[in-house]
Amino acid sequence: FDFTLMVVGESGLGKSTLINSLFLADFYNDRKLPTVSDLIKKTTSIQQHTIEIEERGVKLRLTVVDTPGFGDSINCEESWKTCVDYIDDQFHQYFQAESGLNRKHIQDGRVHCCLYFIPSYGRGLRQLDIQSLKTLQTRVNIIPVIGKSDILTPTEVRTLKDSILEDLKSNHIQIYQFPDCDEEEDEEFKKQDRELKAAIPFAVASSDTFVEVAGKRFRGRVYPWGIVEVENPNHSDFVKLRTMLIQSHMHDLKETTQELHYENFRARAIAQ
Amino acid sequence: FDFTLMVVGESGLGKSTLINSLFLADFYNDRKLPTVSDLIKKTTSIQQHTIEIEERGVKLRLTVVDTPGFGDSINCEESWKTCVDYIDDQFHQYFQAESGLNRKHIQDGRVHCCLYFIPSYGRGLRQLDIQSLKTLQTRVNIIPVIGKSDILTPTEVRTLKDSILEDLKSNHIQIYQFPDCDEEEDEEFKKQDRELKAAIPFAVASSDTFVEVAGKRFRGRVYPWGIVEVENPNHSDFVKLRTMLIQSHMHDLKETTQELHYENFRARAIAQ
Ligand SMILES: Nc1nc2c(ncn2[C@@H]2O[C@H](COP(=O)(O)OP(=O)(O)O)[C@@H](O)[C@H]2O)c(=O)[nH]1
Ligand SMILES: Nc1nc2c(ncn2[C@@H]2O[C@H](COP(=O)(O)OP(=O)(O)O)[C@@H](O)[C@H]2O)c(=O)[nH]1
Repeated sequence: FDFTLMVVGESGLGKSTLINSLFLADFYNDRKLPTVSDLIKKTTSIQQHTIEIEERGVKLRLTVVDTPGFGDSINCEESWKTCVDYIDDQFHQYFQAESGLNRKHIQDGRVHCCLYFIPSYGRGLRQLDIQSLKTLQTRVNIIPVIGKSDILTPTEVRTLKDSILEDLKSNHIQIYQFPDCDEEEDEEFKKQDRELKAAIPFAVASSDTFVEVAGKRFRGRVYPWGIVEVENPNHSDFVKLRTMLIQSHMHDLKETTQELHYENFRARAIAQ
Repeated sequence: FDFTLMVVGESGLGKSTLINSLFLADFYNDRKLPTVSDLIKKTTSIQQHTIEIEERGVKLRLTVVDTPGFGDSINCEESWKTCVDYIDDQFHQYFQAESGLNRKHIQDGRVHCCLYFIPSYGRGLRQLDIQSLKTLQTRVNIIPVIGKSDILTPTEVRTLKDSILEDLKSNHIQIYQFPDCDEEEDEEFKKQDRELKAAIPFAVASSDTFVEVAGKRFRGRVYPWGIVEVENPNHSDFVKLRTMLIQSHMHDLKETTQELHYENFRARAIAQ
Protein backbone atom coordinates (compact mmCIF):
# COMPACT_ATOMS: atom_id res chain seq x y z
CA PHE A 1 0.00 0.00 0.00
CA ASP A 2 1.76 3.16 -1.27
CA PHE A 3 0.68 6.50 0.12
CA THR A 4 2.20 9.91 -0.61
CA LEU A 5 1.46 12.90 1.59
CA MET A 6 2.63 16.40 0.65
CA VAL A 7 3.07 18.92 3.46
CA VAL A 8 2.86 22.60 2.51
CA GLY A 9 3.42 25.73 4.62
CA GLU A 10 6.18 28.09 5.66
CA SER A 11 8.74 27.10 8.28
CA GLY A 12 7.78 27.29 11.90
CA LEU A 13 4.13 26.23 11.62
CA GLY A 14 4.75 22.91 13.38
CA LYS A 15 4.59 20.71 10.28
CA SER A 16 7.41 18.28 11.03
CA THR A 17 6.32 17.90 14.65
CA LEU A 18 2.82 17.01 13.50
CA ILE A 19 4.00 14.53 10.84
CA ASN A 20 6.34 12.80 13.30
CA SER A 21 3.52 12.58 15.87
CA LEU A 22 0.94 11.30 13.35
CA PHE A 23 3.11 8.44 12.17
CA LEU A 24 5.19 7.94 15.32
CA ALA A 25 8.36 8.23 13.29
CA ASP A 26 11.23 10.62 12.88
CA PHE A 27 11.10 11.76 9.29
CA TYR A 28 13.24 14.77 9.82
CA ASN A 29 16.52 13.82 11.37
CA ASP A 30 18.33 14.73 8.17
CA ARG A 31 16.35 17.87 7.74
CA LYS A 32 17.52 20.49 5.29
CA LEU A 33 16.42 23.94 6.44
CA PRO A 34 16.25 26.54 3.67
CA THR A 35 19.61 28.25 3.26
CA VAL A 36 19.97 32.00 3.08
CA SER A 37 20.63 31.71 -0.67
CA ASP A 38 17.41 29.69 -1.14
CA LEU A 39 15.50 32.44 0.59
CA ILE A 40 17.12 35.19 -1.44
CA LYS A 41 16.55 33.21 -4.65
CA LYS A 42 12.98 32.73 -3.37
CA THR A 43 12.95 29.06 -4.19
CA THR A 44 10.79 26.36 -2.71
CA SER A 45 12.51 23.00 -2.88
CA ILE A 46 11.24 19.45 -2.54
CA GLN A 47 12.40 16.91 0.02
CA GLN A 48 11.10 13.36 0.09
CA HIS A 49 11.26 10.80 2.87
CA THR A 50 9.87 7.28 2.57
CA ILE A 51 9.37 4.90 5.46
CA GLU A 52 7.63 1.57 5.85
CA ILE A 53 5.19 1.43 8.70
CA GLU A 54 2.51 -0.96 9.81
CA GLU A 55 -0.83 0.66 10.50
CA ARG A 56 -3.57 -1.61 11.87
CA GLY A 57 -2.04 -4.73 10.33
CA VAL A 58 -1.56 -3.07 6.94
CA LYS A 59 1.97 -2.60 5.60
CA LEU A 60 2.17 0.99 4.45
CA ARG A 61 4.96 2.53 2.40
CA LEU A 62 4.49 6.15 3.30
CA THR A 63 6.25 8.96 1.46
CA VAL A 64 6.17 12.44 2.96
CA VAL A 65 6.96 15.23 0.51
CA ASP A 66 8.21 18.36 2.23
CA THR A 67 8.42 21.80 0.68
CA PRO A 68 11.21 23.75 2.45
CA GLY A 69 11.30 27.40 1.47
CA PHE A 70 7.56 27.64 0.78
CA GLY A 71 6.32 31.07 1.87
CA ASP A 72 9.64 31.89 3.51
CA SER A 73 11.08 34.41 1.09
CA ILE A 74 10.55 38.11 1.01
CA ASN A 75 8.76 37.59 -2.31
CA CYS A 76 6.51 34.53 -2.28
CA GLU A 77 5.00 34.83 -5.72
CA GLU A 78 6.57 31.61 -6.95
CA SER A 79 6.16 29.53 -3.80
CA TRP A 80 3.53 27.13 -5.05
CA LYS A 81 5.08 26.54 -8.45
CA THR A 82 7.48 23.88 -7.15
CA CYS A 83 4.63 22.01 -5.42
CA VAL A 84 2.46 22.07 -8.53
CA ASP A 85 5.35 20.97 -10.79
CA TYR A 86 6.09 18.04 -8.49
CA ILE A 87 2.47 16.87 -8.49
CA ASP A 88 2.17 17.17 -12.27
CA ASP A 89 5.50 15.40 -12.65
CA GLN A 90 4.25 12.41 -10.66
CA PHE A 91 1.06 12.30 -12.73
CA HIS A 92 3.17 12.42 -15.88
CA GLN A 93 5.39 9.57 -14.71
CA TYR A 94 2.32 7.48 -13.86
CA PHE A 95 0.73 8.33 -17.21
CA GLN A 96 3.82 7.16 -19.05
CA ALA A 97 4.10 3.99 -16.94
CA GLU A 98 0.43 3.25 -17.53
CA SER A 99 0.83 3.56 -21.28
CA GLY A 100 3.87 1.27 -21.16
CA LEU A 101 4.08 -2.51 -21.55
CA ASN A 102 4.67 -3.48 -17.94
CA ARG A 103 1.42 -2.21 -16.42
CA LYS A 104 1.29 -4.77 -13.64
CA HIS A 105 3.92 -3.26 -11.39
CA ILE A 106 3.53 0.48 -11.66
CA GLN A 107 4.87 2.32 -8.67
CA ASP A 108 2.33 4.93 -7.64
CA GLY A 109 4.21 8.07 -6.63
CA ARG A 110 1.22 10.34 -7.15
CA VAL A 111 0.43 12.71 -4.30
CA HIS A 112 -2.67 11.35 -2.57
CA CYS A 113 -3.13 14.12 -0.04
CA CYS A 114 -1.81 17.60 0.70
CA LEU A 115 -1.84 18.92 4.26
CA TYR A 116 -1.95 22.68 3.75
CA PHE A 117 -0.84 24.56 6.88
CA ILE A 118 -2.48 27.87 7.66
CA PRO A 119 -0.81 30.08 10.29
CA SER A 120 -2.63 30.41 13.61
CA TYR A 121 -1.58 34.04 14.02
CA GLY A 122 -3.56 35.34 11.04
CA ARG A 123 -7.20 36.24 10.55
CA GLY A 124 -8.01 33.74 7.80
CA LEU A 125 -6.45 32.96 4.41
CA ARG A 126 -3.69 35.23 3.14
CA GLN A 127 -3.07 36.08 -0.50
CA LEU A 128 -0.34 33.42 -0.57
CA ASP A 129 -2.82 30.80 0.69
CA ILE A 130 -5.56 31.77 -1.74
CA GLN A 131 -3.24 31.66 -4.74
CA SER A 132 -1.60 28.39 -3.64
CA LEU A 133 -4.89 26.65 -2.87
CA LYS A 134 -6.42 27.74 -6.17
CA THR A 135 -3.65 26.03 -8.12
CA LEU A 136 -3.46 22.97 -5.86
CA GLN A 137 -7.20 22.22 -5.64
CA THR A 138 -7.42 20.80 -9.17
CA ARG A 139 -4.45 18.51 -8.62
CA VAL A 140 -4.57 17.03 -5.15
CA ASN A 141 -6.84 16.34 -2.18
CA ILE A 142 -6.36 19.29 0.15
CA ILE A 143 -6.83 19.01 3.90
CA PRO A 144 -6.36 22.44 5.53
CA VAL A 145 -4.70 22.41 8.95
CA ILE A 146 -4.15 25.23 11.47
CA GLY A 147 -0.75 24.54 13.05
CA LYS A 148 0.27 25.50 16.59
CA SER A 149 -3.33 26.02 17.60
CA ASP A 150 -2.36 26.30 21.28
CA ILE A 151 -1.80 30.01 20.65
CA LEU A 152 -5.58 30.36 20.38
CA THR A 153 -8.32 30.26 23.00
CA PRO A 154 -11.31 28.02 22.09
CA THR A 155 -13.28 31.09 20.98
CA GLU A 156 -10.40 32.26 18.78
CA VAL A 157 -10.13 28.78 17.25
CA ARG A 158 -13.80 28.83 16.25
CA THR A 159 -13.51 32.39 14.86
CA LEU A 160 -10.45 31.48 12.78
CA LYS A 161 -12.01 28.25 11.47
CA ASP A 162 -15.17 30.14 10.42
CA SER A 163 -13.08 32.83 8.77
CA ILE A 164 -11.06 30.24 6.82
CA LEU A 165 -14.20 28.36 5.73
CA GLU A 166 -15.69 31.67 4.61
CA ASP A 167 -12.53 32.57 2.64
CA LEU A 168 -12.47 29.12 0.99
CA LYS A 169 -16.10 29.53 -0.03
CA SER A 170 -15.80 33.07 -1.37
CA ASN A 171 -12.71 32.10 -3.39
CA HIS A 172 -14.37 28.94 -4.71
CA ILE A 173 -11.65 26.71 -3.35
CA GLN A 174 -12.54 23.05 -3.26
CA ILE A 175 -10.95 21.11 -0.43
CA TYR A 176 -11.14 17.35 0.08
CA GLN A 177 -14.62 16.21 1.02
CA PHE A 178 -14.55 13.31 3.46
CA PRO A 179 -16.98 10.65 2.21
CA ASP A 180 -20.42 10.22 3.80
CA CYS A 181 -20.61 7.34 6.21
CA ASP A 182 -22.73 4.31 5.40
CA GLU A 183 -26.45 4.51 6.08
CA GLU A 184 -26.28 1.29 8.11
CA GLU A 185 -23.87 2.74 10.63
CA ASP A 186 -25.25 3.29 14.11
CA GLU A 187 -26.22 6.70 15.45
CA GLU A 188 -23.12 6.93 17.66
CA PHE A 189 -20.81 6.40 14.69
CA LYS A 190 -22.72 8.93 12.58
CA LYS A 191 -22.55 11.48 15.38
CA GLN A 192 -18.78 11.02 15.69
CA ASP A 193 -18.45 11.37 11.92
CA ARG A 194 -20.39 14.65 11.97
CA GLU A 195 -18.20 16.00 14.80
CA LEU A 196 -15.04 15.09 12.90
CA LYS A 197 -16.26 16.88 9.77
CA ALA A 198 -17.39 19.91 11.80
CA ALA A 199 -13.84 20.33 13.08
CA ILE A 200 -12.37 21.07 9.63
CA PRO A 201 -9.98 22.91 9.23
CA PHE A 202 -8.29 20.90 11.97
CA ALA A 203 -6.62 23.08 14.62
CA VAL A 204 -3.71 21.03 15.87
CA ALA A 205 -1.22 21.40 18.65
CA SER A 206 1.39 18.66 18.63
CA SER A 207 4.59 17.75 20.37
CA ASP A 208 7.54 15.43 19.95
CA THR A 209 8.29 15.44 23.65
CA PHE A 210 6.65 13.25 26.27
CA VAL A 211 5.46 14.50 29.61
CA GLU A 212 4.88 12.45 32.74
CA VAL A 213 2.21 13.55 35.20
CA ALA A 214 0.72 11.45 37.99
CA GLY A 215 2.05 8.25 36.46
CA LYS A 216 0.56 9.03 33.04
CA ARG A 217 2.88 9.52 30.08
CA PHE A 218 1.64 11.51 27.10
CA ARG A 219 2.73 13.90 24.33
CA GLY A 220 2.49 17.46 25.56
CA ARG A 221 3.88 20.96 25.84
CA VAL A 222 4.77 22.23 29.30
CA TYR A 223 4.08 25.91 29.92
CA PRO A 224 4.39 27.78 33.23
CA TRP A 225 0.59 28.17 33.17
CA GLY A 226 -0.37 24.61 32.26
CA ILE A 227 0.27 21.59 30.09
CA VAL A 228 -1.18 21.11 26.59
CA GLU A 229 -2.15 17.46 26.10
CA VAL A 230 -1.83 16.69 22.40
CA GLU A 231 -4.30 13.79 22.48
CA ASN A 232 -6.91 15.62 24.55
CA PRO A 233 -9.71 16.60 22.14
CA ASN A 234 -10.35 19.75 24.21
CA HIS A 235 -6.75 20.84 23.68
CA SER A 236 -6.09 19.86 20.05
CA ASP A 237 -7.75 18.35 16.95
CA PHE A 238 -4.74 16.03 16.64
CA VAL A 239 -6.75 12.86 17.33
CA LYS A 240 -9.51 13.96 14.90
CA LEU A 241 -6.98 14.53 12.12
CA ARG A 242 -5.30 11.21 12.82
CA THR A 243 -8.65 9.40 12.76
CA MET A 244 -9.75 10.99 9.50
CA LEU A 245 -6.43 10.74 7.69
CA ILE A 246 -5.02 7.43 8.81
CA GLN A 247 -7.76 5.28 10.26
CA SER A 248 -10.69 5.96 8.03
CA HIS A 249 -9.92 7.57 4.74
CA MET A 250 -6.54 6.69 3.26
CA HIS A 251 -8.29 4.40 0.82
CA ASP A 252 -10.74 7.07 -0.30
CA LEU A 253 -7.90 9.62 -0.63
CA LYS A 254 -6.13 7.25 -3.04
CA GLU A 255 -9.31 6.56 -4.96
CA THR A 256 -10.19 10.24 -5.33
CA THR A 257 -6.64 10.92 -6.56
CA GLN A 258 -7.09 8.23 -9.24
CA GLU A 259 -10.66 9.06 -10.25
CA LEU A 260 -10.70 12.84 -9.98
CA HIS A 261 -7.28 14.50 -9.92
CA TYR A 262 -5.53 12.02 -12.22
CA GLU A 263 -8.43 12.16 -14.68
CA ASN A 264 -8.20 15.97 -14.65
CA PHE A 265 -4.50 15.65 -15.43
CA ARG A 266 -5.14 13.17 -18.27
CA ALA A 267 -7.78 15.51 -19.71
CA ARG A 268 -5.31 18.43 -19.61
CA ALA A 269 -2.52 16.27 -21.06
CA ILE A 270 -4.63 14.86 -23.88
CA ALA A 271 -6.04 18.29 -24.73
CA GLN A 272 -2.54 19.63 -25.37
CA PHE B 1 5.79 66.05 26.77
CA ASP B 2 5.40 64.76 23.20
CA PHE B 3 6.30 61.16 22.52
CA THR B 4 5.92 59.27 19.23
CA LEU B 5 6.08 55.49 19.10
CA MET B 6 6.10 53.60 15.80
CA VAL B 7 4.88 50.01 15.81
CA VAL B 8 6.15 47.75 13.01
CA GLY B 9 5.24 44.17 12.16
CA GLU B 10 2.77 42.19 10.07
CA SER B 11 -0.84 41.77 11.18
CA GLY B 12 -1.63 39.19 13.81
CA LEU B 13 1.51 39.56 15.95
CA GLY B 14 -0.43 41.08 18.86
CA LYS B 15 0.75 44.67 18.33
CA SER B 16 -2.48 46.55 19.03
CA THR B 17 -3.28 44.39 22.07
CA LEU B 18 0.16 45.18 23.49
CA ILE B 19 -0.09 48.93 22.80
CA ASN B 20 -3.55 49.13 24.37
CA SER B 21 -2.33 47.21 27.44
CA LEU B 22 0.85 49.29 27.82
CA PHE B 23 -0.99 52.59 27.84
CA LEU B 24 -4.34 51.39 29.21
CA ALA B 25 -6.13 52.96 26.27
CA ASP B 26 -8.01 51.89 23.20
CA PHE B 27 -6.05 53.23 20.28
CA TYR B 28 -7.63 50.98 17.76
CA ASN B 29 -11.37 51.32 17.80
CA ASP B 30 -11.31 52.93 14.37
CA ARG B 31 -8.85 50.46 13.07
CA LYS B 32 -8.29 50.15 9.34
CA LEU B 33 -7.25 46.62 8.44
CA PRO B 34 -5.37 46.35 5.12
CA THR B 35 -7.81 45.89 2.25
CA VAL B 36 -7.38 43.20 -0.36
CA SER B 37 -6.30 45.88 -2.85
CA ASP B 38 -3.64 47.15 -0.40
CA LEU B 39 -2.27 43.64 -0.16
CA ILE B 40 -2.27 43.13 -3.90
CA LYS B 41 -0.64 46.50 -4.42
CA LYS B 42 1.78 45.46 -1.67
CA THR B 43 1.55 48.76 0.12
CA THR B 44 2.29 49.53 3.72
CA SER B 45 0.29 52.50 4.91
CA ILE B 46 0.61 54.77 7.93
CA GLN B 47 -2.01 55.32 10.59
CA GLN B 48 -1.54 57.76 13.44
CA HIS B 49 -3.39 57.99 16.72
CA THR B 50 -2.69 60.63 19.36
CA ILE B 51 -3.98 60.55 22.90
CA GLU B 52 -3.25 62.56 26.02
CA ILE B 53 -2.46 60.47 29.04
CA GLU B 54 -1.08 61.14 32.45
CA GLU B 55 1.81 58.90 33.42
CA ARG B 56 3.17 59.31 36.98
CA GLY B 57 2.02 62.90 37.22
CA VAL B 58 3.42 63.83 33.82
CA LYS B 59 1.05 64.90 31.05
CA LEU B 60 2.03 62.92 28.00
CA ARG B 61 0.84 63.51 24.47
CA LEU B 62 1.46 60.10 22.99
CA THR B 63 1.29 59.41 19.28
CA VAL B 64 1.27 55.81 18.10
CA VAL B 65 2.20 55.34 14.45
CA ASP B 66 0.87 52.11 13.02
CA THR B 67 2.01 50.48 9.79
CA PRO B 68 -0.90 48.39 8.44
CA GLY B 69 0.12 46.23 5.48
CA PHE B 70 3.74 45.82 6.62
CA GLY B 71 4.90 42.31 5.77
CA ASP B 72 1.40 41.24 4.77
CA SER B 73 1.71 41.07 1.00
CA ILE B 74 2.86 38.22 -1.11
CA ASN B 75 5.85 40.37 -2.07
CA CYS B 76 7.25 42.29 0.88
CA GLU B 77 10.21 43.94 -0.82
CA GLU B 78 8.84 47.44 -0.30
CA SER B 79 7.39 46.98 3.18
CA TRP B 80 9.83 49.14 5.09
CA LYS B 81 9.94 51.98 2.58
CA THR B 82 6.77 53.61 3.98
CA CYS B 83 8.13 53.47 7.55
CA VAL B 84 11.47 54.98 6.53
CA ASP B 85 9.79 57.72 4.46
CA TYR B 86 7.57 58.64 7.40
CA ILE B 87 10.52 58.93 9.79
CA ASP B 88 12.56 61.01 7.33
CA ASP B 89 9.53 63.17 6.67
CA GLN B 90 9.17 63.96 10.37
CA PHE B 91 12.89 64.80 10.58
CA HIS B 92 12.51 67.04 7.55
CA GLN B 93 9.54 68.88 9.04
CA TYR B 94 11.44 69.42 12.30
CA PHE B 95 14.52 70.57 10.35
CA GLN B 96 12.45 73.14 8.48
CA ALA B 97 10.69 74.31 11.68
CA GLU B 98 14.03 74.61 13.44
CA SER B 99 15.46 76.79 10.68
CA GLY B 100 12.37 78.99 10.77
CA LEU B 101 11.67 82.13 12.77
CA ASN B 102 9.33 80.73 15.40
CA ARG B 103 11.68 78.28 17.06
CA LYS B 104 10.06 78.46 20.47
CA HIS B 105 7.01 76.36 19.76
CA ILE B 106 8.14 73.59 17.45
CA GLN B 107 5.92 70.55 17.58
CA ASP B 108 8.13 67.49 17.80
CA GLY B 109 6.60 64.77 15.64
CA ARG B 110 9.84 62.85 15.26
CA VAL B 111 9.66 59.13 15.95
CA HIS B 112 11.31 58.55 19.34
CA CYS B 113 11.04 54.78 19.42
CA CYS B 114 10.17 51.89 17.13
CA LEU B 115 8.80 48.66 18.58
CA TYR B 116 9.77 46.10 15.96
CA PHE B 117 7.71 42.91 16.28
CA ILE B 118 9.37 39.61 15.46
CA PRO B 119 7.10 36.57 15.00
CA SER B 120 7.22 33.94 17.71
CA TYR B 121 6.76 31.10 15.24
CA GLY B 122 10.07 31.63 13.45
CA ARG B 123 13.62 30.61 14.25
CA GLY B 124 15.15 34.09 14.43
CA LEU B 125 15.21 37.05 12.06
CA ARG B 126 13.79 36.60 8.57
CA GLN B 127 15.07 38.34 5.45
CA LEU B 128 12.26 40.88 5.81
CA ASP B 129 13.37 41.65 9.38
CA ILE B 130 17.05 41.95 8.49
CA GLN B 131 16.38 44.31 5.59
CA SER B 132 13.87 46.40 7.56
CA LEU B 133 16.07 46.68 10.65
CA LYS B 134 19.11 47.63 8.57
CA THR B 135 17.30 50.64 7.12
CA LEU B 136 15.56 51.59 10.38
CA GLN B 137 18.57 51.39 12.72
CA THR B 138 20.14 54.62 11.45
CA ARG B 139 16.90 56.54 11.87
CA VAL B 140 15.14 55.48 15.04
CA ASN B 141 15.64 53.78 18.40
CA ILE B 142 14.67 50.16 17.82
CA ILE B 143 13.32 47.95 20.60
CA PRO B 144 12.76 44.40 19.28
CA VAL B 145 9.74 42.58 20.70
CA ILE B 146 8.60 38.96 20.29
CA GLY B 147 4.81 39.08 20.16
CA LYS B 148 2.45 36.34 21.34
CA SER B 149 5.21 34.69 23.30
CA ASP B 150 2.73 32.34 25.01
CA ILE B 151 3.19 30.00 22.06
CA LEU B 152 6.67 29.26 23.40
CA THR B 153 7.83 27.23 26.38
CA PRO B 154 10.45 28.98 28.58
CA THR B 155 13.24 26.99 26.86
CA GLU B 156 11.94 27.95 23.41
CA VAL B 157 11.78 31.62 24.48
CA ARG B 158 15.45 31.55 25.51
CA THR B 159 16.47 29.76 22.28
CA LEU B 160 14.60 32.28 20.12
CA LYS B 161 15.99 35.29 22.01
CA ASP B 162 19.55 33.96 21.62
CA SER B 163 18.97 33.29 17.94
CA ILE B 164 17.64 36.85 17.40
CA LEU B 165 20.54 38.41 19.32
CA GLU B 166 22.94 36.32 17.23
CA ASP B 167 21.24 37.40 13.97
CA LEU B 168 21.34 41.07 15.05
CA LYS B 169 25.05 40.77 15.81
CA SER B 170 26.03 38.95 12.62
CA ASN B 171 24.09 41.49 10.53
CA HIS B 172 25.59 44.43 12.41
CA ILE B 173 22.20 45.76 13.41
CA GLN B 174 22.31 48.35 16.16
CA ILE B 175 19.27 48.33 18.42
CA TYR B 176 18.53 50.87 21.15
CA GLN B 177 20.93 50.53 24.08
CA PHE B 178 19.23 51.24 27.40
CA PRO B 179 21.47 53.60 29.37
CA ASP B 180 23.66 52.37 32.22
CA CYS B 181 22.19 53.02 35.63
CA ASP B 182 23.86 55.45 37.99
CA GLU B 183 26.83 54.26 39.99
CA GLU B 184 25.18 55.49 43.18
CA GLU B 185 22.18 53.20 42.79
CA ASP B 186 21.89 50.38 45.30
CA GLU B 187 22.73 46.78 44.47
CA GLU B 188 19.07 45.77 44.31
CA PHE B 189 18.31 48.43 41.69
CA LYS B 190 21.39 47.49 39.65
CA LYS B 191 20.41 43.80 39.76
CA GLN B 192 16.91 44.62 38.53
CA ASP B 193 18.41 46.78 35.75
CA ARG B 194 20.64 43.91 34.63
CA GLU B 195 17.69 41.49 34.59
CA LEU B 196 15.67 43.92 32.51
CA LYS B 197 18.46 44.28 29.96
CA ALA B 198 19.06 40.52 29.90
CA ALA B 199 15.45 40.01 28.81
CA ILE B 200 15.88 41.84 25.48
CA PRO B 201 14.32 41.11 22.99
CA PHE B 202 11.22 41.23 25.20
CA ALA B 203 8.94 38.20 24.76
CA VAL B 204 5.47 39.50 25.49
CA ALA B 205 2.09 37.92 25.88
CA SER B 206 -0.65 40.48 26.39
CA SER B 207 -4.41 40.64 26.59
CA ASP B 208 -7.18 43.19 26.40
CA THR B 209 -9.54 41.00 28.39
CA PHE B 210 -9.70 40.76 32.16
CA VAL B 211 -9.96 37.51 34.05
CA GLU B 212 -11.26 37.03 37.57
CA VAL B 213 -9.88 34.20 39.68
CA ALA B 214 -10.26 33.81 43.44
CA GLY B 215 -11.25 37.45 43.84
CA LYS B 216 -8.24 38.70 41.88
CA ARG B 217 -8.82 40.57 38.64
CA PHE B 218 -6.02 40.69 36.08
CA ARG B 219 -5.27 40.78 32.35
CA GLY B 220 -5.01 37.25 31.00
CA ARG B 221 -5.73 34.65 28.37
CA VAL B 222 -7.87 31.70 29.35
CA TYR B 223 -6.91 28.38 27.77
CA PRO B 224 -8.37 24.94 28.57
CA TRP B 225 -4.97 24.01 30.02
CA GLY B 226 -4.34 27.13 32.10
CA ILE B 227 -4.42 30.91 32.33
CA VAL B 228 -1.64 33.20 31.07
CA GLU B 229 -1.21 36.12 33.50
CA VAL B 230 0.07 39.07 31.47
CA GLU B 231 1.67 40.81 34.47
CA ASN B 232 3.32 37.66 35.84
CA PRO B 233 7.05 37.92 34.99
CA ASN B 234 7.20 34.13 34.62
CA HIS B 235 4.50 34.25 31.95
CA SER B 236 5.42 37.38 29.96
CA ASP B 237 8.01 40.17 29.70
CA PHE B 238 5.13 42.67 29.58
CA VAL B 239 6.02 44.30 32.90
CA LYS B 240 9.72 44.49 31.95
CA LEU B 241 8.88 46.23 28.67
CA ARG B 242 6.51 48.62 30.41
CA THR B 243 9.14 49.45 33.03
CA MET B 244 11.87 50.08 30.47
CA LEU B 245 9.76 51.98 27.96
CA ILE B 246 7.44 54.06 30.09
CA GLN B 247 8.79 54.31 33.59
CA SER B 248 12.49 54.67 33.09
CA HIS B 249 13.59 55.62 29.65
CA MET B 250 11.18 57.81 27.70
CA HIS B 251 13.42 60.78 28.39
CA ASP B 252 16.54 59.01 27.14
CA LEU B 253 14.69 57.77 24.04
CA LYS B 254 13.82 61.39 23.18
CA GLU B 255 17.36 62.55 23.84
CA THR B 256 18.93 59.82 21.73
CA THR B 257 16.54 60.69 18.90
CA GLN B 258 17.67 64.32 19.08
CA GLU B 259 21.39 63.71 19.55
CA LEU B 260 21.95 60.64 17.39
CA HIS B 261 19.26 59.94 14.82
CA TYR B 262 18.34 63.57 14.08
CA GLU B 263 22.02 64.49 13.79
CA ASN B 264 22.48 61.60 11.32
CA PHE B 265 19.57 62.99 9.32
CA ARG B 266 20.98 66.52 9.36
CA ALA B 267 24.37 65.18 8.22
CA ARG B 268 22.68 63.33 5.33
CA ALA B 269 20.53 66.36 4.45
CA ILE B 270 23.43 68.82 4.53
CA ALA B 271 25.65 66.48 2.51
CA GLN B 272 23.15 66.48 -0.37
N1 LIG C 1 3.18 26.15 20.50
C1 LIG C 1 3.43 25.12 19.69
N2 LIG C 1 4.70 24.91 19.26
C2 LIG C 1 4.91 23.85 18.45
C3 LIG C 1 3.87 22.99 18.03
N3 LIG C 1 4.40 22.05 17.21
C4 LIG C 1 5.71 22.32 17.13
N4 LIG C 1 6.03 23.40 17.88
C5 LIG C 1 7.36 23.99 18.06
O1 LIG C 1 7.62 24.88 16.97
C6 LIG C 1 8.97 24.75 16.53
C7 LIG C 1 9.01 24.42 15.04
O2 LIG C 1 8.28 23.25 14.82
P1 LIG C 1 8.47 22.41 13.49
O3 LIG C 1 7.58 21.21 13.60
O4 LIG C 1 9.92 22.16 13.27
O5 LIG C 1 7.91 23.42 12.39
P2 LIG C 1 8.04 23.33 10.78
O6 LIG C 1 9.15 24.28 10.40
O7 LIG C 1 6.72 23.80 10.26
O8 LIG C 1 8.33 21.92 10.40
C8 LIG C 1 9.60 23.68 17.42
O9 LIG C 1 10.29 24.36 18.47
C9 LIG C 1 8.44 22.93 17.99
O10 LIG C 1 8.69 22.40 19.28
C10 LIG C 1 2.55 23.24 18.51
O11 LIG C 1 1.58 22.55 18.19
N5 LIG C 1 2.39 24.31 19.34
N1 LIG D 1 -1.77 33.91 22.08
C1 LIG D 1 -1.80 35.25 22.09
N2 LIG D 1 -2.73 35.89 21.37
C2 LIG D 1 -2.74 37.24 21.41
C3 LIG D 1 -1.79 37.98 22.16
N3 LIG D 1 -2.04 39.30 21.98
C4 LIG D 1 -3.10 39.38 21.16
N4 LIG D 1 -3.53 38.14 20.82
C5 LIG D 1 -4.66 37.82 19.95
O1 LIG D 1 -4.24 37.86 18.59
C6 LIG D 1 -5.24 38.47 17.77
C7 LIG D 1 -4.64 39.65 17.02
O2 LIG D 1 -4.10 40.55 17.94
P1 LIG D 1 -3.81 42.05 17.53
O3 LIG D 1 -3.28 42.74 18.75
O4 LIG D 1 -5.00 42.63 16.88
O5 LIG D 1 -2.64 41.86 16.46
P2 LIG D 1 -2.03 42.95 15.44
O6 LIG D 1 -2.65 42.67 14.10
O7 LIG D 1 -0.57 42.70 15.43
O8 LIG D 1 -2.35 44.32 15.96
C8 LIG D 1 -6.39 38.83 18.71
O9 LIG D 1 -7.34 37.79 18.63
C9 LIG D 1 -5.76 38.86 20.07
O10 LIG D 1 -6.66 38.50 21.11
C10 LIG D 1 -0.81 37.26 22.91
O11 LIG D 1 0.05 37.81 23.59
N5 LIG D 1 -0.87 35.90 22.85
